[in-house]
Formats: sequence, structure tokens, C-alpha cells
Amino acid sequence: SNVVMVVHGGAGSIEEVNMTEEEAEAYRAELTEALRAGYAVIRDGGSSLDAVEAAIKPMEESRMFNSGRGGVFTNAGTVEHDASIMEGATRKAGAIAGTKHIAHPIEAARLVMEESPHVMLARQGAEEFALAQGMDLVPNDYFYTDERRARFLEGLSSDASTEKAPDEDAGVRARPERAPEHLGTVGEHLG
Amino acid sequence: TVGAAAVDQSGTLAAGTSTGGTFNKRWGRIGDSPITGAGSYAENETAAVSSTGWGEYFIRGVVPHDIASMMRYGDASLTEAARTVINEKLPQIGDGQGTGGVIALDVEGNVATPFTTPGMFRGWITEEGEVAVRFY
Repeated sequence: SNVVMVVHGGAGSIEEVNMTEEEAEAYRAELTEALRAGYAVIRDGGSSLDAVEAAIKPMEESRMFNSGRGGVFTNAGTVEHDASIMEGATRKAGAIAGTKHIAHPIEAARLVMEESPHVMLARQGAEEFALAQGMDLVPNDYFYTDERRARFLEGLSSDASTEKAPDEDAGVRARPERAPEHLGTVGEHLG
Repeated sequence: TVGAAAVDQSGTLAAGTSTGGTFNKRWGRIGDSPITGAGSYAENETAAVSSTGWGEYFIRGVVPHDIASMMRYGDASLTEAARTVINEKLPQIGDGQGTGGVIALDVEGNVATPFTTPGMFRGWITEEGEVAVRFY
């Protein structure tokens, strides 16, 4: 084979992969854009790390995938991100976890790899590091999509134990006594 | 979750994964995506791998690293290692819902994309720029 790049946009439950032809075409276009972005780097002699970052960034920008701007809501009504990157020649690796204000988590993960002695930084510390490295932070609602928000609100309305609105600070005061019932199916847990 | 794996003209592999986690997660839950060896893994001698699916199982199975280890220590091919780890070692859960999948690439340009869920959004591109996209 002579494949130089492969991408994925997530594994889907039955509900998620039962698409209309229009939705399928939209996914096809987004994945193709990501592949072509990474391919351009490889074709021009760039590194595989640059190619991976170039391919993932458009998907983080897309509202169709559970990453970046399309990230799903947490129980606190916020969007949080995790990301990692690794290079095969040196086995250098970098990751960020639980950030809420980094527009391109894959870029932050690479900065951890290349500009820190660490492998993983989490939450506020990761964001402070990203800021120190020159990355801009964005408000959490930068990541909200109407569809994800509606799904979150639908879950709230079906579960009386979780009485809160989407709010970046809600996590510190919300104490649901049990898992919401709408979390009951396996598919809900797939990333 | 999204991910990518690539090989450049010098033969260096790289892999990356980026995610919004699981819907309605609580307690600071972190999945496999940021964990080296579970969400992403790359070594030139074996493979570049990115995972997607139910993170707790990918963490327990250290799935991408396990694929690379089967190649390194067991002389398995990329396809054989990826298929074995996803289809035989990764727990199968739920009623036909599955657990997830990986994309994997080696320095020879071989690609494997096994998954146990009903679908996995994925695609690859060749040296000549030919694109393939698959959902099921």
C-alpha cells in the first residue's frame, strides 16, 4: 500500500451512523478536507507531526465532530477537551486534558511535547501553559453548537435531579444525586 | 473524537487524537484520548495509531500500544495486529453497540481501520493524492 495519511472522525453508535445522504456527503467532505490538509504537508516535504496537526485542526473547527467546536456537553453544561500527539522517531509525546478554553487542543498537546519537559498537562494549568506559549484562549461558549446544546437541555428536562442550566461555573455547585437516566444507553458513552 | 496518523517522506510516523470526551461526563472524567499508548501511539518500527470509542476500555487495554507491541515482539503485520487487538482482545459490550476502533498506519503505507461499533468515520489518502472515505 502507499497510504501516507489516515484520519478518523469517531466511532458511531447506530443512531449516529444512520445518516441521510446529505449528512453522509457533509461528513465525506469534512474528512476529505482533513486528509487533503495533511496530504499537502507531506507532499511538500513537511513532517508527519505537521501533517497530523494540519489534518486534525479542520476537524476541530468543524461542528460535526466531537472535538473542538463540536465537542459534547459535560454534565455541568460546559465543553471540555482532551488531546494527544506522538512522534514515532523519537517517541516524544504531548497531551492536554480537561481544558475548556483552548480552540485547538491538538496544537496545545504539541506545545506540551515540544516546549515543556512534561508529557501531559491538565485543566487550568494546561491553559496557563498554552497562554504562556502564545496561544489565545477563547470563551467556553465558543464551542457550543445548537445541536449539542439542545441534546443537553433535553437531558435536563428528562431528569429532575439535574436542575441547572448550561453554565461554565455550574460544575462547582451542581450535585446531582444520581446519574441522569438519559445516560443509560451504551451509545451515549462513545466518544 | 477525531484523529490522524501520517508518515512523511523521511519515514517518520506520527499520530494524534483530539476529543470532546463523553456526553454528560462528570467528576473530571478523562478518557483515553490524552493518554499516550491508549489514545495515540507512534513508533517508526511498528505503527502510528489513534483510537476512538469507549475510553475506559482503551485505557485498560492500552490498545494502540498493544497493537505496536504485537508487531514489535510478535512479528505481526499491521493488519493482523490491529484486527486481533480490536476484534479479539477489546471487550465487546452492549447489544451490538461495540466499543470503538482505531486507525493505524505503518512506514510502508499499510493501513488498518478495524472497529466494533456499527460505524467509524474514517478516510485515507495515498502518495498520489487519491482519497477514500468510509463510514461502515
